[in-house]
Amino acid sequence: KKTFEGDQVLRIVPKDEVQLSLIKDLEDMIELELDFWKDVTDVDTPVHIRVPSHGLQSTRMYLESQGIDYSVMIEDLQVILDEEQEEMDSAARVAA
Amino acid sequence: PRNTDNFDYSRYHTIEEIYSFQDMLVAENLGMVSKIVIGSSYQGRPLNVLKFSTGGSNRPAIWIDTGIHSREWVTQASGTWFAKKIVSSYGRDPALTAILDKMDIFLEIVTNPDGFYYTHNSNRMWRKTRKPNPGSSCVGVDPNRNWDAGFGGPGASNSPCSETFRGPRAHSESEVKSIVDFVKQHGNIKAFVSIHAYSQMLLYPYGYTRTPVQDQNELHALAKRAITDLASLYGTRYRYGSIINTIYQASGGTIDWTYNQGIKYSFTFELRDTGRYGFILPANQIIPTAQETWLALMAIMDHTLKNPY
Repeated sequence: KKTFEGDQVLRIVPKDEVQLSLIKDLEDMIELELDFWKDVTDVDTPVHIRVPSHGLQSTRMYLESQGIDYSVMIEDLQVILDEEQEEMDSAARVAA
Repeated sequence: PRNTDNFDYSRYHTIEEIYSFQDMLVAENLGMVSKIVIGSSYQGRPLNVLKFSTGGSNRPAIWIDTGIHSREWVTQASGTWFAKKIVSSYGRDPALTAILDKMDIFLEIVTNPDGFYYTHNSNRMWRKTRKPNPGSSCVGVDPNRNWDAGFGGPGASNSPCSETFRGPRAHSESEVKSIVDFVKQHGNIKAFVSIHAYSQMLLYPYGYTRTPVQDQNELHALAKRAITDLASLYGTRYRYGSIINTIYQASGGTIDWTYNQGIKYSFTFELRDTGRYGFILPANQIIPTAQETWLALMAIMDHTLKNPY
């Protein structure tokens, strides 16, 4: 089963067309294996990107070097998934 | 659960549990609900569609599908809730009763069953189908880029490793082709609503071209009414408009194809977005999401009933 330890979901709000374009360039950086949960659309519209742990440093460096602000929406995806699984298992046990 | 009253709508369920739910609902409502298997997935799972009908033959119909992108769990969960809501509202809610007295409703709760199974057992973040791609180690096609509507154009990828891989040809995915065949064979579907998550939007065609649809004004006004009704419950604010103007260009999308087939009331939803969890929407959000979405669905279905074409 694929796990997502250390994967983060970053929230980026492009401030202008330049930032929009720079964030869009991330889509072409295949080696980072980014997963766009919420794609690039317009200025001021949040973009959500799941960044695998191995690509976190590069992605953050890219954003910071371009002066693009971001926040961490999900600190560790696997923690959330474990909670979801536990909730499902627990509910199933109660039902049983 | 032994019956659909005891089914826990407030938690996420496996595909087996949803299949079981569908069979229970049919058994409990033999006069109104039937199960149609419109095809099978690549891995051989049945593509089940619940038909809600109070009689008649080939009545005008409304299609609703949930979960074409498998990781969007709140959609399959909402679809399950909708199914129960339809049977429990008939005879009690005058608006829904009027709709079902004249029209049929088709509901496909798990539109991408292989992907859904995979999200539960192998990769929670899986979005696409599970058909292998010859010559690539990457699996699956984005079934919302696989329709014959601007297929192969901008806003879809030709790379099998991309999340928006369009597939080798239009309707290459049995999960898509089965709906295509069903819609064509039926020939009397008047509204088609495809439900996704997340980002809180209600969209109408087109996605593949900037050319506005002929019915833009009507669809825009209807979308506005639907999201207003939706917001009336919990204040959830939706954006609305054509796909290409509201989000981005996307070719090969579901409702572009259905609109081009003559189904005027073609819409796609992106359900609730808390801004915190993305696709991992906590289970306590399922029922509020389904409840508010139901109000928007009712607006669309009611308009479809009252504006025959």
